Amino acid sequence: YATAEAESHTIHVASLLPSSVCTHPATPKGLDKKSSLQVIHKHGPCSQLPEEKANIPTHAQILVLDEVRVKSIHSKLAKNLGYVNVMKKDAAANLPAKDGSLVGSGNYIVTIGLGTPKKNLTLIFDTGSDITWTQCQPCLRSCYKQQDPIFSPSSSSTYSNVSCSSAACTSLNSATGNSPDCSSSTCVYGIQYGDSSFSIGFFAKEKLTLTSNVVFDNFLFGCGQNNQGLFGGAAGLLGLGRNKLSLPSQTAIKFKKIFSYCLPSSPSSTGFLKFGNDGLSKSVKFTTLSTIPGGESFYGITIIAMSVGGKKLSISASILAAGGAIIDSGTVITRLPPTAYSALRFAFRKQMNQYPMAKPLSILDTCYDFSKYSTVSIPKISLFFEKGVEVPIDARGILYVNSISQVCLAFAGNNNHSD
Amino acid sequence: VLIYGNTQQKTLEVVYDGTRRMLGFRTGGCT
Repeated sequence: YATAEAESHTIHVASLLPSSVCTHPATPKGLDKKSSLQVIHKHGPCSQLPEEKANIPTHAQILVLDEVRVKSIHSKLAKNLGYVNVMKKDAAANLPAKDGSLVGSGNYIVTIGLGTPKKNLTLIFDTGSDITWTQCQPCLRSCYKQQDPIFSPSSSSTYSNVSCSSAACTSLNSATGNSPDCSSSTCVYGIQYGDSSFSIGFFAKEKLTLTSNVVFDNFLFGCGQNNQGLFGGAAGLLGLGRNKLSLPSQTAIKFKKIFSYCLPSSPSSTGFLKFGNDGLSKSVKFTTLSTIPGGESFYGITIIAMSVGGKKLSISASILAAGGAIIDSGTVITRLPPTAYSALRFAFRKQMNQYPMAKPLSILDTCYDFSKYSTVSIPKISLFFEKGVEVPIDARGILYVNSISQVCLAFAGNNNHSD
Repeated sequence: VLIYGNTQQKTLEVVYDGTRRMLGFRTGGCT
């Protein structure tokens, strides 16, 4: 795909287009495979979701959904911090004021097992939300079409409902942003996403099978009876956030809240989601996780600098840190403070000035027409984190390819400095 | 907030250590 030179990537243009064939799975180095799941792009050839293949969204549609998710994140933080004016502004952009969580349109999926006997369920992989839920029989109100058979609690010997008076039920307030309800002493959860998608159902306990050797009893999850929205053919969501109801928190006794993943380079290849620290490479470089006020479920990070083509951009750390920063597996395009994005775009365009530009693609305003080239050279981009950690972005993470005649810089700016 | 999205995370191994409150990165993590 690319050969790295000093400060740029040389890319064969033909390799920008994704393959229609699923390639062999990725494996983490030194992996104890007992605790590892495959991560698959929802819309790629490795996905087994037929509904998704038949209705693959365009890149423009994916970017519109991504913008909805980002507005939902900003809206959630603003609401929790009491920034009423910001909420009014977002409400004007057709966002629901009551956004319990984020839009459920993440691009990556994993398969887990639930119940006894175990039933496999393909769930959307999301570090930006907390509770795990799946559609459940008898679908008292509504279920959308999914690839896997819908989970049936009555067919499982290890299923039990959670009572309204339990501490777990009370915890739903912080995990979903909504107060739980009560039906015949059974705790009822409700989670609404930024695009108005939602799931409502019984809060329950069940045996969770991550791999054949890694099984957890009494895993708390949502057994959805009324589920509507943009979940495609997935059976629900896997919540990997920081709340105590998230999967990493519920499995903390075994895995100590440690998990890792690798997102594949293209939709035609696979990545992994691994729990625990067995087999972690010593070459992993660590920075500090922080907490964003009002957004305690998010994984906060501190980005202090950026470079393009080996040269650091002249952006002060205070601008990059102004609104805080998070890392999110469900947001497609990295959003930068407006000033930082302007500096990145200026430097990138300057080093790409030999290529003809193309029309913008949704939120992406720096696009190129590579149709007359067999290879192109693009500047390397790096992010710098606290504790001296430099993360070079892979060539596949710098460009977002709609077609060879519309290849875009895969970054965007926030609307406001304070976002 | 600045949001570090999944396109830019491709091929990195991203490690979450909630107990030590650390986040790790390793390039070439999918191979």
